[in-house]
Amino acid sequence: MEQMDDVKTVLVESLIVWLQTFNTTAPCRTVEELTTGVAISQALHQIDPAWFNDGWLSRIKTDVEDNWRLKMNNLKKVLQMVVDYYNEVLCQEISDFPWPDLALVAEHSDPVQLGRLLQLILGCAVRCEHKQEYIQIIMTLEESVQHVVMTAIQELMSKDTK
Amino acid sequence: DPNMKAGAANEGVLANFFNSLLSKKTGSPG
Repeated sequence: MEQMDDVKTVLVESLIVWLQTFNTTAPCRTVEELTTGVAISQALHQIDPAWFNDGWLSRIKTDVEDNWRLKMNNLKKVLQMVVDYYNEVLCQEISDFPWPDLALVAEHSDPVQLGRLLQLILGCAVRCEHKQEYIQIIMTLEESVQHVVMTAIQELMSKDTK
Repeated sequence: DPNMKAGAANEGVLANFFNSLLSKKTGSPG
């Protein structure tokens, strides 16, 4: 059982380590902290400030505390903008990718679903205009984390065959 | 030492992957 849990959480744990390299002002250490969507939106703002712009960032509520509806609103704004980014900026079809269930993230801090969302954020970072910077940072991470990141990127790319 | 060899091979796989990612055109599929 413990091993099953390890398998489920290895993606999200490694991607949290990666997300911490953005040094967001919002806390970014645990699954629970990330369910607000605030740290994720700040990372996206760094990845492409022209797309994930100040206006969009200002609509992400920072004082959601444990209110799952407010968390859900933030996460929806994040996912919608990320999907548009893939379609319109990266020109990548991601409809085959397993969609993160935001309700499970907001209500139950589900690590698997949060992992899927973070995987999509990772895809933005390694394909954006300043991807060199982000890839080089990934290459400085612990080898085990790099491995998970590599597999996550490969999975995203495998959905991109259209 | 087989462990050291495996570690070096692993590092090589990671470096190859990320270097190939670096060389891909920005925004191009795959």
